[in-house]
Amino acid sequence: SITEKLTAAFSRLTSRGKLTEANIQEGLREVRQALLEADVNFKVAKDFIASVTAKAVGKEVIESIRPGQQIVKIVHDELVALMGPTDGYIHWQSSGPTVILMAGLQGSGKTTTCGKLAKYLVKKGKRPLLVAADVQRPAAIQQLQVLGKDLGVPVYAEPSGRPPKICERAIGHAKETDRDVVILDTAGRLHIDAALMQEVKEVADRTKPDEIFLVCDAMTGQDAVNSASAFHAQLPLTGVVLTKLDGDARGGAAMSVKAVTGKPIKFVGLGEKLDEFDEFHPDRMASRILG
Amino acid sequence: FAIGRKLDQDLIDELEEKLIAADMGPATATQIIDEVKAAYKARAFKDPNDVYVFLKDKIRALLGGPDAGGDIRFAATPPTVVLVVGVNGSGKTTSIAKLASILTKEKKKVLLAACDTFRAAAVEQLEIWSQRIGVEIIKAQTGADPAAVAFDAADAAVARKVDVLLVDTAGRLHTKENLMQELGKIQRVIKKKLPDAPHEVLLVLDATTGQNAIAQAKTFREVVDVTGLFLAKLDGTAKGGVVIGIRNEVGLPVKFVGVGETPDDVERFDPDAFAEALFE
Ligand SMILES: Nc1nc2c(ncn2[C@@H]2O[C@H](COP(=O)(O)OP(=O)(O)OP(=O)(O)O)[C@@H](O)[C@H]2O)c(=O)[nH]1
Ligand SMILES: Nc1nc2c(ncn2[C@@H]2O[C@H](COP(=O)(O)OP(=O)(O)OP(=O)(O)O)[C@@H](O)[C@H]2O)c(=O)[nH]1
Ligand SMILES: [Mg+2]
Ligand SMILES: [Mg+2]
Repeated sequence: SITEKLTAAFSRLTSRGKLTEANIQEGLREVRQALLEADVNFKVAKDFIASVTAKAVGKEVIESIRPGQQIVKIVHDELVALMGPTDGYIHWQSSGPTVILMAGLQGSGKTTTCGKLAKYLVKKGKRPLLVAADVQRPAAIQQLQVLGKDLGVPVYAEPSGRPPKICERAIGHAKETDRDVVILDTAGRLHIDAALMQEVKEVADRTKPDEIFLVCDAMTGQDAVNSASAFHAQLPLTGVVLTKLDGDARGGAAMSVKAVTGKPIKFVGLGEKLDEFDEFHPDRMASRILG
Repeated sequence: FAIGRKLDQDLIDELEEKLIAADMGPATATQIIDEVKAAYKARAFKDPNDVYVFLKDKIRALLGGPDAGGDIRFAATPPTVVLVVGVNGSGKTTSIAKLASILTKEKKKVLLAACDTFRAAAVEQLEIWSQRIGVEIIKAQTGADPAAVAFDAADAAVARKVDVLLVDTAGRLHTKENLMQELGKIQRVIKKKLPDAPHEVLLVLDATTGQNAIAQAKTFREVVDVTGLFLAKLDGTAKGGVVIGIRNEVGLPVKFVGVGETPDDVERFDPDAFAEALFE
C-alpha cells in the first residue's frame, strides 16, 4: 500500500528536524507513481505533488507518528480538499420545473443515471419527468421508457425531431402535467464532434438547465482531462456524476475531472440497479485513489 | 513529432509523459523509456526522428504478431461462434453490429444471439441492428436465462446452416463474481452444443479506459477463453495505450478497433497505424 511504500521511503528521516524538499522527494515519487497507476492525469498529478510539497516543506517532523504516515496524511488531506466537499446540492426552482441536463461520452452511464436520479428525487418528494432526448442510439428511447415504467415516472418522448426542440417541448409538457423536475437524457457524444457538441449546447441554450451534469466513467484514464475540459468549455457544467464505482478502478479520473473543471462531483453510480446511487464522498475517494 | 527539437534529456522526459498520456501506464512507460535512454547513451540516435522510429518499432514489435489484427478465426466446419464480452457500456452490442456488417459484405450468413437478457431494451437495441444489417436474431424476453438463449442460438445456427454466430452478452464488471460465473456458464453451454466453440472470444474494451483494463483482461480471461481485444471508441482522443500492458501481462492481441457508431466504423487492428497515432 502507499502507506507502506512511504514508510519505507522515509525510514531514514530522523525524528528531529523539518521536512525538506530533499528528504521528501523520494517519498513523493512514490505518491506520483501511485497516482499515475490510479489513472490520475499526469499533469494533474504533477500539480498536485507540487502543492503537497509546498504544504509539507518546513513542517516539523511529528515525533509521535512515523514520517511516512505524516506525508500520507498531508497527501490524503490535500486530495480530500481538492475533490470535496460532499455536495449533492441541486438548484431547486421555486417557480417552474427544475431542469437537469445529463451529458457525456458514449456509454458513460447517462441513461441509467437519469433513472437513478429520478428515483432519488421521488424519494425526496419530487415529481420528475424523464425526457428521452437521445434520438440517435437504437432503442435509447425504449431504454429510458423501461426505466420510467419500473419507477412509475413518466417519460416524455417524440417519434421524430431533434433534441433541442424535443427538450423545449418537454419542459412545456412538464408544466402542463405538474412535474417539478425535468431530467434530460442526451446521446453520448465525443467532445471532438463539433456538430454534436453544438447540438447539446443548443439544448442547454434553449432549456436553460438549472443543473448540467457531466457523467463520467470511473475507469476512464488519462483522457478524462480532455473530454472534461472540452465539455466544460462548451457547457456551463454545474456538477459531475462518477459512474461504475462498484468496480475496482482506482478512479483517478475523479481527481482529473475536478482539477480541470473545478465543478463538484455530486453523485456516484454504485451499480446497475436504480437504487445504486449515492452522494460523492471525497474521503472515500481519496483512500481509493491512493490505493 | 519533435521537428526542430534538440535530442536531449528534456525531450526524453517529455516522451515519457507522452507515453503516460497515451494510457500506457507508468510501468510500461518506464520500461520503454529505459530502453530509449540506454540507446541514447550508446549514441544510437543521430537526431530526434531516430528516437521516434525506435519507439514506433518497439511498439509495433510489442503489438504485432500473427494473431494481431487478424480476421475472425473461422471454424473448420461452420458455424463459427464469436462470443463478445466486456464491462458495461464498452461497446459490445455496437461492435457486434460492425462484425455482422463486415461478414455480411463478405457473403457470410450471420446469426445474432441476444444474450443480454438483463439490461433495459438490450434485446431491442440488437434487434434494430439485425434489421438494419439484414441478419437474423435469436432472442428471448428480458429476464430469460442468457445461457438458455445461447444454447438455442447455437442450435439454430446449426439448423439454419449459419456461417457465423455472434453472441452478445450483458455488460458486467469483472469484480462481480456471480456475473463472471454466469459468463463462464454461457461459454460451457455453447461448448455442449458445439465442442470447438466459441472459436473467438472478443473482449470489447473502451479506448478511454485506463489501467483498470488490465484487471478486466485478466479476470475475463479466467472465466472465458478470450482470444483477442476489440478496442472500441478509438475515434475519440484517447490513445488506448493500455493494450500494450495487456499484451505484456495477459498476452492478448488487439484484433479490431472501433472508430465510430455506425456498422462501417470498424477496422482490423494495424500495429503500425496504432504506433503512429500514439505520437500525434
Ligand atoms: N456496474 C455499473 N454499471 C453501470 C453504472 N451506471 C451505468 N451502468 C451500466 O453501464 C452501461 C451503460 O449505461 P447507459 O446508461 O446505457 O450509458 P449511456 O451513457 O446512456 O450510453 P449512451 O447513451 O450510449 O452514451 C449499462 O450496462 C448500465 O447498466 C454503475 O454505476 N455501475
Ligand atoms: N464514438 C464511438 N462510439 C461507440 C463505438 N462503439 C460503441 N460506441 C457507442 O458507445 C455506446 C455504448 O455502446 P453499446 O454497444 O451499447 O455498449 P455495450 O457494451 O453493449 O453496453 P452494455 O450492453 O450496456 O454493457 C453507444 O452509444 C455506442 O454508439 C466506437 O467505436 N466509437
Ligand atoms: Mg444513453
Ligand atoms: Mg450491449
